Parts: sequence; C-alpha cells; structure tokens
Amino acid sequence: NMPRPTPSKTHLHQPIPDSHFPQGYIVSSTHAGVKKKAGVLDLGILLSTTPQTSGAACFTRNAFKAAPVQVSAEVLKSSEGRVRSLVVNSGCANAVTGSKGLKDAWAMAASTDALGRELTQSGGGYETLVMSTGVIGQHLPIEKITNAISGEGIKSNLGLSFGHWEGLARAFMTTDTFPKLRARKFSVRGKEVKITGIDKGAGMIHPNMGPPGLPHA
Amino acid sequence: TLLGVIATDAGVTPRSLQSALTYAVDRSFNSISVDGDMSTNDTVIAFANGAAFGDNEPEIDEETHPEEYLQFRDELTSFATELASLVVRDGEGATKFVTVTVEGAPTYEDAHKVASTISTSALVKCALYGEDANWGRILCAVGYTSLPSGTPIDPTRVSVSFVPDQGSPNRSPLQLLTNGEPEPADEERASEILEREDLEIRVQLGLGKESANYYTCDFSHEYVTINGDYRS
Repeated sequence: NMPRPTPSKTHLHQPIPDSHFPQGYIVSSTHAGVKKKAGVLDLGILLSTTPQTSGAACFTRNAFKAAPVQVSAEVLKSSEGRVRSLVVNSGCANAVTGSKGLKDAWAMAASTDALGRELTQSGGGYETLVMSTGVIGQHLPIEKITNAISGEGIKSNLGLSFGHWEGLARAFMTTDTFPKLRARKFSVRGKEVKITGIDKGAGMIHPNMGPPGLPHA
Repeated sequence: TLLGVIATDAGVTPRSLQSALTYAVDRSFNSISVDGDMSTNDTVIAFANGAAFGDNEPEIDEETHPEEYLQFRDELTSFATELASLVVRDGEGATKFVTVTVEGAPTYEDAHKVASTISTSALVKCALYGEDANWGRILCAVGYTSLPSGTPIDPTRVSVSFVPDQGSPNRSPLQLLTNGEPEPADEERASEILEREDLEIRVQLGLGKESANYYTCDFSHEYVTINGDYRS
C-alpha cells in the first residue's frame, strides 16, 4: 500500500457540439479575482433569454446554510419559481460569514439581475439564484465580483457555444481536476428537447439535499 | 462542496420542475459519497425555459400532463446520475469508482441507508484502495446500520458479492458470503476484480424486494495530502 499517483481524469472531459446545448440560454465566465492565481476562471453567469422560465433547487440540509443558499431559497420563494439567471463564484464559499455574507450574496444577485434586464430589455424583481464554493469563513471580495458582472469581464465573454459553456464549468471548479459538463437530447411531446448540466465537487462530498423549506439535518 | 446546474429548453411548470428535481436528486446527488462530509453550500439548480416549445404551448405539469411529466422526470434522473458519477470519479485522490448495490430491503429508504453506510465506511474505502477483498468490513457496516423502517438486520440472510465492471474479461460475480456463511476464499479472482478502476459491491439483505444504488470511491494517501492544506 505505498502511495501511488491519482490517475488522470482528463479523458472524462470531451468537446460537445454547439448544437447539443439547449436553446434560449447565454452564459459567460471570467476571472474576477476571488482566486489568487491570475486568469483562472472564478465567476460565471447563466441567463435564460425567454421571459417565462421556471427554476427549482435542492439545498443542503446542513444547519449552517451558507449565505448564497439562504438567498437562493428566498429568491425562489418570492418569485414562486419564476427565475431565470444564475451567478456562481469559486474560491470563497461565503459560508459562516454573518450579515455581511448575506449582504454580499444579495449584491451578487442584484448585479446579475441588472445585467439580465439590460440584455433582455425586461423589467422585474429578483430573478437570480446564487452559488458560491471554496473556503468557509472568509468574506467575498464583493466589489471585484460586482465590478466583473457589470463590466467587461462578463459582458465580453457572453455566448452560447461549447467554449462558453466550458468556461462556465471551469468557473465552478475548486479542487476538481476537470470541468464537469454534459449535454443530451431527448424527445418529449414529439419534440426534440435538450438538456445540459454542469457540476463540481471533489471533496466534502456526501450531499443530503432537499427542496427549500425542509428541516435541517 | 457539490454544486450543480441543469438547464433544459423543455417547458415545465415551477412546481413540477421542483418535484422532478427533488426525485432526481434523491436518486443521484444524494446517493454519492467521497468522504462522508456534508457541505454548507451543496446546491443543485434546474432551469426550464420552454424555448423548444411553441409560443402558446402549455408547460409540462404533473397533474395536467402526467405521462410527459414522468418521461421528463426519468430523463432528468438519468442525466443527474451521470453528472453525479463525475463527482465521484473526480473524488480527491480517488483511484476507484465503486457502485454499492443493496437489494432485498424492506423499503427503498432502508436499502439507501445500508448502501450509504457501506459507502462512507473509512475502513471499507481504505480496503478498496489497498485492493483488499475485506468483506468483513462491508458486513460490519451493514450490521451497524439502523434501518429507517425499524426492521432488524438478520445476519443469516445477508449475502455479499463483488461484481466486475462491464469491461472486465470475466463478468461473473465473486460470491463472498451467502446467507451469513463465508464462501471459500478465491484471492486470485478477488484481486482480478479489485485491481480494476470500476467495480460493484452487491449486498442482499433477504428482507424484502426494494433496492438502491450508491456511488463511492476509495480513500487514498493523496486525499490526506490534499485536505491537510486546503485554506492556503
């Protein structure tokens, strides 16, 4: 049982044709400066361009719910599931960060809402769900994040190709060794529909998630 | 932390999207373990924007379109399982991808709980890294599981086997324990199965008809190296 190197997993990430991604979504990613290493993607957004989009979520049952978890649950409740955007950062979990953490998570949502309204020429209230991952107990560099959302960092990278989706998947990553991105097509109601998904995680993994409003662990 | 987002251009009402996602998450992301720790941030989000449907076409709803709903829910569950498995394969330091199948349980929840207990046992996971056919540790984990239904585990009905992965030249399972009685040891065959990256541990409880799958990985030296120094 001598230590042996972890096998490479990079073969699990392969290009996906642009035509396999669902219609009506645009995504972007950038380096906002949450992670120390320059150029590493650490902020991403996903926007639905159709006015009537449904959203749903399952959240951790850990009693210490991070600020973005609390904010996302509140947004889902107040919008009655009519949400259409997501903002995610990696490098800092914004967990166990008290009232400032909540304020920061709301600021991420508000900045992304404003960008969504600008891009889709629409009005409305909170429509953005928030995710954060990384180190627990540290505050977000919130100005860097909101500046990146409203500035060229995010806007200059908006798109719907494989490269854009892959960038978003990379913006989720912490100790992951490859971006986790998949897409499929299937038929329902005689129509071809598409589904794509991104996830991340390599450690602190034993999820027990449920819909908003369920009791703690 | 586990984060996930799934986006589709199908049209689904918010309540039915939530029902489908909850069902899918229970059978995918809530059925994986790398290290047994639940994060403060775990979240899976789904969006359904209806862009593939016509302008005035109704969204799928479990009450008004039950067949379409079930089809969508099952597609979502299959897709979520594929995404969840990627997380296990990329587990910090992981060298193995292990499916734990528990059959013959009184309820799905009972099967899920037993599979979870095996999947989070540090000693089972160390044995997997060492490619040691230590079925005693698997049996031990089964034995200390408290079943949600309250049904007691009956040691004389439990069977354990190792099942090789799809790509293995010899696909026949290796029976380790049958109705509580150990089978003659075939260490050579056990090594053949355990040296592969993918394998399945199959446990029969002999208490009912329900089953569940769980997905886990091994514990390696590398896991400790990575997690001894994360904040910096």
